[in-house]
Amino acid sequence: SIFTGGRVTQEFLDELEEVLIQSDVGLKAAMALRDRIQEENKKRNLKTPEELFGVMEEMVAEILEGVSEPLRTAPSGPTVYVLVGVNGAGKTTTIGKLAERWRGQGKSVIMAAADTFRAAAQEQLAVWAKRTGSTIIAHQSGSDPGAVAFDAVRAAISRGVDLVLVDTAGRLHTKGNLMEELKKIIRVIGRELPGAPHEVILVIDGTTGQNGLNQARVFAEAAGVTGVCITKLDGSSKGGIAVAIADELGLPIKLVGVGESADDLRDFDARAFAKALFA
Amino acid sequence: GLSARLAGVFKKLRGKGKLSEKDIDEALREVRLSLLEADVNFKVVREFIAQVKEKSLSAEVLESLTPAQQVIKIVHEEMVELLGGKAKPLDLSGNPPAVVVLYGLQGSGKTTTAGKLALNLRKSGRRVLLVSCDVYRPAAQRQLEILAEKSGAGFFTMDPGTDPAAIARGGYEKARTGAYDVVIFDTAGRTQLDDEMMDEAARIRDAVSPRESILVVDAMTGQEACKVAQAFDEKVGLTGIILTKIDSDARGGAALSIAKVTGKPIKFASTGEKLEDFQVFHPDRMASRILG
Ligand SMILES: Nc1nc2c(ncn2[C@@H]2O[C@H](COP(=O)(O)OP(=O)(O)OP(=O)(O)O)[C@@H](O)[C@H]2O)c(=O)[nH]1
Ligand SMILES: Nc1nc2c(ncn2[C@@H]2O[C@H](COP(=O)(O)OP(=O)(O)OP(=O)(O)O)[C@@H](O)[C@H]2O)c(=O)[nH]1
Ligand SMILES: [Mg+2]
Ligand SMILES: [Mg+2]
Repeated sequence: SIFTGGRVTQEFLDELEEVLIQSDVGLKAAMALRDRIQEENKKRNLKTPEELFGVMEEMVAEILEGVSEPLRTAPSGPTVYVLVGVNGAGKTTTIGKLAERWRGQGKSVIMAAADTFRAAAQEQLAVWAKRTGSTIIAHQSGSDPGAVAFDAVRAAISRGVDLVLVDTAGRLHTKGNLMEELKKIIRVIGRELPGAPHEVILVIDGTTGQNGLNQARVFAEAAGVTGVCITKLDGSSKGGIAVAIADELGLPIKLVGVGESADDLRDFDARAFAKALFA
Repeated sequence: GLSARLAGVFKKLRGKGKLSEKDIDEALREVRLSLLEADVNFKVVREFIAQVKEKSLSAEVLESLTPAQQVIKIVHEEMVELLGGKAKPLDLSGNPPAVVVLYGLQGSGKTTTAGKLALNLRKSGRRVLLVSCDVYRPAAQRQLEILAEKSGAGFFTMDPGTDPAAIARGGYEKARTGAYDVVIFDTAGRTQLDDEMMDEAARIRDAVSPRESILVVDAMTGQEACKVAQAFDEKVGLTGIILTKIDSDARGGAALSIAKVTGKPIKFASTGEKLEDFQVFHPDRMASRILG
């Protein structure tokens, strides 16, 4: 048995470390948490597995809560969110979900189809605009993404629209020229509307392993990420990379995607997330 | 990298004459850490290390003047073997049209891969039909239609309200009567936890009896790669894997995990967003990359 005579054994700590590794928190975080729980056990003399898992959940929740922040909105005028991230993470779908949420509150939404590169990217966003009753601003395929973002912010200001959601093309953080393009899109938005974008949301696929940390590091540095959305947590992956991102980079996890429908978006709940890691 | 870390471990143990099993264990701990950092599944790492240990307890290693190099050599060889030894081609044997179906998690790169495969086959002079069985994702059918135009392939689909298996049957008929050499079916992204969607995957397979049933996997996938691949393999019977987005800096340990649990060959690697960014998979290059 894992606890012998009420003491925590090395076997149990090994198993605990494996549960953490299995959830993609990464080796560094797993080993650090293992050391901390060992210390904690010396102090508190934990008697049962339930107690120990409880303390572990607490530690993970604290790491996530420590950097948490709500989604920002503009004090007046349009709020602008830019969604960024690597290819296929779930940016376009998350924009659809955010639009659904704001429309549900009676707010007006403009979607900027600033992915002018990928096949049918604008058509995909147009479907979401139709589904959510949002306006879409799009240019020709291959046109300058900054110009699309510019037009969308301009339109929002002149029409008194509440929210602008800027969809960007998937891009690997390893591609310098694409990261420069992203910086330009964000600069253009900021020049047109001071204080914007109010959120640069990094979308991370919940099935991602340790590369998610590299992604977050580079996007944070280049694009000034203000919050993270972890998608696809309705799959079997636990999204533990969120822990590494919060712990090492101090980025707040703000949203979670749990499916492909318009209402499959949740505010990040650190406690629930920590609990699910050990479920 | 790993070589330096292993060399460091063995340097500490030098001057003791012949190495012991305990020394090998210490060295293999470094290998274990490296593989976990590379996202190889922790169970696969455990089995892999046991395999490597067995091979490392030989006179060749224990009495070597350069044991670190010997261990790395064994690790690399075992990995290359697991990853499929040498590159395996697409199976297009039998009467045309050869049927290829692509499956995978949401966003793994299936639709783009369908276009790349089509271009690749077109370059060898084959007539290719691309069929979209994705009636769920907004503009998925249009996305594949554009890729068909770009790759010089034919395109087929039906109204989004149609059952994907019925679209598959229709696509197969068109491929047969239209004298296509290969017909590639793009399916909707799905998670293996969705029973209904996994049943649909099996029905698509039953509708067209594929020569190749391929799992399209993102190179950055983490620990769950094993469970995902196993579930798809059990449900539809995979014949091969395609690894995508290896133009990233992901170490790609998922490739090793999947190769280990399914035993199926990784046939291609997708190396970018353009249709030309597509190569035959090289196990030796992947092994070096995973080891880091
Ligand atoms: N199961 C599940 N699927 C999701 C979730 N979020 C997005 N997806 C799916 O993931 C796939 C990719 O989503 P997109 O929104 O196109 O991703 P993207 O980041 O815009 O992709 P690119 O623009 O090509 O880089 C689609 O099939 C979505 O339906 C989620 O939370 N759960
Ligand atoms: N950098 C890079 N991007 C890729 C590669 N393969 C595909 N992509 C991109 O990844 C994103 C997702 O590709 P899709 O082909 O839409 O993926 P999918 O599996 O069909 O997605 P769903 O149908 O929603 O499940 C797109 O932005 C592609 O351009 C690759 O090898 N490298
Ligand atoms: Mg998109
Ligand atoms: Mg697709």
